[in-house]
Amino acid sequence: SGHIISIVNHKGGVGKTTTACNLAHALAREGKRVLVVDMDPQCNATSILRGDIEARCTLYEILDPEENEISIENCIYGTAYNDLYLIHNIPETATIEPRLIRLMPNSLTLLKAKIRNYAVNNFDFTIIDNPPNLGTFVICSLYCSDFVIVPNEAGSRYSVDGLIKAVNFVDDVQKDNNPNLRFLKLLITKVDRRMSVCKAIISQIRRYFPIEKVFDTMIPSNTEFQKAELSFKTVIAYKSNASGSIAYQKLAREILALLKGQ
Amino acid sequence: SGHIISIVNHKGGVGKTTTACNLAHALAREGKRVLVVDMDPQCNATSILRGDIEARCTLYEILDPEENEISIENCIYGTAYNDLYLIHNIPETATIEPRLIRLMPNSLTLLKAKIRNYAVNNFDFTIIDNPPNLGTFVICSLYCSDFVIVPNEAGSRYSVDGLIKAVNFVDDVQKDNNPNLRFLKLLITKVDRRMSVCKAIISQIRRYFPIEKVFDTMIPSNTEFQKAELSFKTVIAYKSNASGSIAYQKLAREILALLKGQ
Ligand SMILES: Nc1ncnc2c1ncn2[C@@H]1O[C@H](COP(=O)(O)OP(=O)(O)OP(=O)(O)O)[C@@H](O)[C@H]1O
Ligand SMILES: Nc1ncnc2c1ncn2[C@@H]1O[C@H](COP(=O)(O)OP(=O)(O)OP(=O)(O)O)[C@@H](O)[C@H]1O
Ligand SMILES: [Mg+2]
Ligand SMILES: [Mg+2]
Repeated sequence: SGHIISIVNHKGGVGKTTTACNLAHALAREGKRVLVVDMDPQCNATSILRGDIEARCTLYEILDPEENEISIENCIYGTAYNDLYLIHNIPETATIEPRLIRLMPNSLTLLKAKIRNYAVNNFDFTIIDNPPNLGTFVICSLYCSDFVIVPNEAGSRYSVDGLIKAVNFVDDVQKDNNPNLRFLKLLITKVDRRMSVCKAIISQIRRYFPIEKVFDTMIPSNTEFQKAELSFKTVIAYKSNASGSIAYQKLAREILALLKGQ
Repeated sequence: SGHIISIVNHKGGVGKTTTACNLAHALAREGKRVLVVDMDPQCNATSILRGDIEARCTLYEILDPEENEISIENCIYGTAYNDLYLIHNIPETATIEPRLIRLMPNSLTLLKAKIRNYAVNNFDFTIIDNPPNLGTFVICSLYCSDFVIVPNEAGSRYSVDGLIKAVNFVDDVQKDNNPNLRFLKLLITKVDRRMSVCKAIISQIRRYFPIEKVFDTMIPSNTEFQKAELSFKTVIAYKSNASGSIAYQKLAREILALLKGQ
C-alpha cells in the first residue's frame, strides 16, 4: 500500500512547496501514482499544479468539522501531469483553524479520518505540502503521515534552527499519537557551491545529524526554479534538463530505493 | 511621539526578519532610539539581537492573558548596538496562541494595551518582526501599529501573491479596528539584476502598485546577509560597507524623510 510523506519546516522559504511539487512530479515520471495535498492556505502548490478547472471540493470541505457528506474522490483532481493528482486548497481554509483549535484533540485526526484510507489504497505516494509553522494544520498532516522530509536551505542558519525544532516535534507526535510516523531524512536545498556559508551550514548539519539522516541528493540553487514558478509549472516541466530538475529526479529514485519493500 | 512599524508578509523567507533587524540597526545609527519586538515564535530576530543575558521577561509574559503584573520596562533589554533595544521571544509563546483564539476579540488588543504607550513615549521607532502568516500574532501586531512594510522577494512570484493578501488584510484591520493603521510601502528584497525573473517580478509589481507605494530603495541579493546571520549579527555590524548594509541605511534615511513631521 502507498506511503504518505509530509514536507515540514517551521522556517519560511526553505523550499517546502518546491520540494512537494517537484518530488511528486519526479515520482509520477517514475511510473508511480502520486497525490499532492496542499495543506498551506497560501495555496502555492495549488497555483503550480492546478489544471484549468476550478475545484468544487477542496481542503476547506475536507477540514470543515461540520461537513460530513464529503466523498474524498470528489476532492481529488487531475493536474497537467500524468499520474499526478491534487487536493486543492483555498485561502479561506485559514479561517477553519480557530474551529479546529476549539475542537482539539479530536479535530487533529480529521485529515487522517477523511483521506488516509483512500490515499494509501489508490496512490503509491501522497505528498503533503505544509505551511511554515508547527501549528494545527501541520499536526493534522503528521497524524496522517508515515514519513517526514525536512528541507533545509543551505545558506540559512535560521533554517537549521527550524530543522531541529521540526525533528523534535516529529518525535513528540510519534510518541503521543502516531507511532507509525518516521522522520525520513533531511534535504539540503538551494546549495550554491561558491558560497562559503553553504559549506559552513552543510558541515554544521553533517556534525549534528548522522549521515543516514541526510539525503545523498542535494538540490542546487538554480534560477530555473523561479522561472518555472513564474510560469506556473514544476521545474521538471519547465526545463527537464535543468540542474534542479535532475536533482529532484535523483531524489525520487533515492526515495524509491530507500522505501523498496516497506 | 514615536512610530510603530510592523513587517508583514504571509509568504515565508522573503526577508521580514532581515528587514526588521537591519532597518532597526540603521535607524539607531541615525541617532534614533529604536525598539524591536520579536513577534515570531521562531525567535530569529531574538537570536540576532539578544545580548549575553537570558531575558527573564519576554513576549510570552506580555501575551499571557492571565499575567497582569508585568511591567513593560522589565521586558525591554539592551542589545549589542547603541540605542537599539529588544523584546525577546521564546518558542513557548506559540503555545499561547490557542488561548488568544479562545479569548478573541478582546485578546487581539493585548499587545497594544501592554506596550503601545510605553513604546511611543520612549522610542522614536518600534519595529515588529512577524511570523509568516496572517494569524493571531500578526493581528495583535497590526492593532498595535501605525504603519506596515511588506517585504517582497524579487525572484518569487509566491511572494507577490503574499504581498497582495497582506495589503488587503491591512485594509481590513484598518477599517474594522485600527483607523490609524497605514500600509507604508512595499520593499523589494533579494534583487539580483542578472536574473531575468527579478526584472519580470519587479515590472509586475510596478504595474500592480502605484509608484508611491514602492520604496525607491531596493535591497540587493548579497551573501553577506547569510554570513552575518551565521555570526549572529546584523549585516551592518558584520560588514558596514557591504551592498546590503548600504541599502538598509539608505532605506532608513528614506523612511525618516517620509515620516518627517508626522
Ligand atoms: N533550489 C532552489 N534554487 C533557487 N530557488 C529556489 C530553490 N528552491 C526554491 N526556490 C525558490 O525559493 C522560494 C521559496 O521556495 P518555496 O516557496 O518552495 O519555500 P517554502 O518553504 O514552501 O516557503 P513557505 O515557508 O512560504 O511555504 C521560491 O520562490 C522558490 O522558487
Ligand atoms: N537581500 C538578501 N540577500 C541574500 N540573502 C538574504 C537577503 N535577505 C534575506 N536573506 C536571507 O534569506 C533568508 C530568509 O530571510 P528572513 O529569514 O529574513 O526571511 P523571513 O521573511 O523573516 O522568513 P520567515 O518567513 O521564516 O520569518 C535568510 O537566511 C536570510 O539570511
Ligand atoms: Mg510553501
Ligand atoms: Mg522571519
